[in-house]
Amino acid sequence: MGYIFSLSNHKGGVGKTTSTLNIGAGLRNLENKVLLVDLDPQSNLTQSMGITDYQNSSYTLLTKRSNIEESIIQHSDNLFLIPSELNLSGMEIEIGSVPEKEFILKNSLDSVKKEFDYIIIDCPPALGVLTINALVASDRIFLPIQSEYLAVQGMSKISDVIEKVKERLNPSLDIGGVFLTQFDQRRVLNRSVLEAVKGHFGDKLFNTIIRDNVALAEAPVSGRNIYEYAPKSYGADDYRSLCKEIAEKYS
Amino acid sequence: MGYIFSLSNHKGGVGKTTSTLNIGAGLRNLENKVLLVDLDPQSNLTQSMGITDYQNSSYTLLTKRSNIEESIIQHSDNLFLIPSELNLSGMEIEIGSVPEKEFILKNSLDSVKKEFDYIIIDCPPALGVLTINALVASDRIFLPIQSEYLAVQGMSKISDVIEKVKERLNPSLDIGGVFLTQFDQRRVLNRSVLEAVKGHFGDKLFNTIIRDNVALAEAPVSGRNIYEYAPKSYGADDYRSLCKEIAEKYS
Ligand SMILES: Nc1ncnc2c1ncn2[C@@H]1O[C@H](COP(=O)(O)OP(=O)(O)OP(=O)(O)O)[C@@H](O)[C@H]1O
Ligand SMILES: Nc1ncnc2c1ncn2[C@@H]1O[C@H](COP(=O)(O)OP(=O)(O)OP(=O)(O)O)[C@@H](O)[C@H]1O
Ligand SMILES: [Mg+2]
Ligand SMILES: [Mg+2]
Repeated sequence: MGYIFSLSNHKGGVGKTTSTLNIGAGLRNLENKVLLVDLDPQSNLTQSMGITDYQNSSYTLLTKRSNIEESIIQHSDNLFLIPSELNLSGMEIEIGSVPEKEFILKNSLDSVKKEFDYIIIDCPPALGVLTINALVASDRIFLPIQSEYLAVQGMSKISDVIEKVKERLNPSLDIGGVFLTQFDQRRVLNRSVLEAVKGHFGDKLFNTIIRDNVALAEAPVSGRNIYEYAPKSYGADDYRSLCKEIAEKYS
Repeated sequence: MGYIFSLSNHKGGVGKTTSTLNIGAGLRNLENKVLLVDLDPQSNLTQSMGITDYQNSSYTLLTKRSNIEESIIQHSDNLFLIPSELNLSGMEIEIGSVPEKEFILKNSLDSVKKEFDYIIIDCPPALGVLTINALVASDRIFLPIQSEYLAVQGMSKISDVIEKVKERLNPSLDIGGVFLTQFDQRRVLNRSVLEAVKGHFGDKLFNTIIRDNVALAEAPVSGRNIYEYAPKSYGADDYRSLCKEIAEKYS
C-alpha cells in the first residue's frame, strides 16, 4: 500500500513516459488507485493522457504556488495526474538555492501517499534537480532500458547516482527493477544488449521484455493508453505482463 | 568558412548524437576541417567516436579549468573533438550565478572559429544552461525530429526558445534546417508526422529524410561513424545526401 515509484533514465527516448502511462493504467486495471506525476518540462505524459486544460501543475506545486490537493486532477476511474508545464525547465535556477531543495516533492507527496496504492513519477532525461527530487521522494526506481548500445552505456552512471542519493538523501531508495524496451528479436544488437543488461543488473531484470510495437507510439495521438487503443497488441500484452510482475513484487 | 552549428532538441532519443557524428564526419569527407563538441553529460558522442582517454573536456572548458587548445583532441584526419564528462550534469548549479553564464562557450569557441570550416555541438535533451550556451555560441541550429507523435509535440516549444535566445542573447541565430530521423515508410504514423513537420517548418525542412536503419545503432559499438561501419547502408546514403544539402547551403 502506498508505494512511490520513479521511471528514470537520463538517456533520452528509452520509454520512460510510455512506461509511466502504461504501468500506471495497467496497475489501475488491477483494482488499484494510482496517481501519476509528470515531472518532465516536455509534458509528454500529460499530452499522452489527452489532458490540455489545467490550472496547476508539478511546477506550481514545487514552487509552492499550489498545494498538493489543488495540483491533482482526475483522469478517469482511479487514475489521477499531476500535469506538467514548460516552466519546469527553469527549476534548476528557480530553486537552486532553496534550502533542502531535494525534499520539496517528497514533502508534498508524503501527505497523500496513503490515499493511493501507487504513485508513479515520469522523469525528464537528465540528472538535475527534478530527477533528484523524484528519487528522494521514491521508494523504488524503475529503469526502462532501450535495447541499444548508447542506452546501455549510461547504466553504470545511473547506478552511481542512485548510490549517492541513497547514501545522502534517501536511505530506503532501491532499484525496483529494470526492463528492456523497444526490443526487436530480429536485431542482433538487441539480443547482445540483453546479455549486457543481465550481466549488470542480474536478478533486478524483470522477465517481461517490452517489444518494439508501433501501437505504443500511435496510442498517444488520441490520448489513450495501450489497453484502450490496441488491447490485443504486443504492447498491451507486454505491459500487462510487466504490471503483473510489479504487482506481485509490490502489493 | 567557420560556421558553428548546434544539433538540439529537448525531446530525448531523436538522433542528435547520431546526427552530430555523421554530419560531422560527412562534412569532413567533403574536404572540410571539422570540430565536434560533446555538450551532453551522457558523453554519447565521445563514446560513439571510441574516445576513452582524455584529460580535459567541455566541463573543464566551461568551468575554466582548461583553455580551448587544451580541451580539443584530434580524432582523425581533419576531425577534432571536445569530449564531455558526467560532471557536466552539475553545470546548472555550478555556473548558475556566474555573470554572463550564457556566453561562456561562445567566448571559447570564437577564438578558434577561423581554424575550422564547421564546429558542431551535440546538445543534451534539455533546455537548461548547456543548451542555452550552445544556442548563444551558434550561427544555426539544426533540429533532428523523430518521426513520432511525442517528438512532434515539442516543435512549437523549441521555436519559442529559439526566438527568446535570438531576441535577448544571439540576434544572428536562426534555424539552419530541420530533418526527419528514424523514418519508416511502412508506418502510417511516420508519414503523418512528415505532413505535420512540413506544415510547421515549411522550407526549413531538408529534402533528405534519415531512414530507420539498424546500422546507425550498431556503428557506435565499435566507435565508428556510418561511412566506416556500413558505407553502402541506407544510413550512409541518407547522411551523405544530408551533408551535401548542408554544404551547398553553408559553404
Ligand atoms: N516499445 C515501444 N515500441 C515502439 N515505440 C515505442 C515503444 N516505447 C516507446 N515508444 C516510442 O518511442 C518514443 C520514445 O518513447 P518515450 O517518449 O516514452 O521515451 P522517454 O524516455 O520518455 O523520452 P524522453 O527522454 O524524451 O522523456 C516515443 O515516440 C514512443 O511513442
Ligand atoms: N536513423 C536511425 N535509425 C536507427 N536507429 C537510429 C537512427 N538514429 C539514431 N538511432 C539510434 O536511436 C537511439 C537514439 O539516438 P541518439 O542517441 O543519437 O539520440 P539523441 O537525440 O542524441 O538522444 P539523447 O536525447 O539521449 O541525447 C540510439 O541508440 C541510436 O543509435
Ligand atoms: Mg518522457
Ligand atoms: Mg545524444
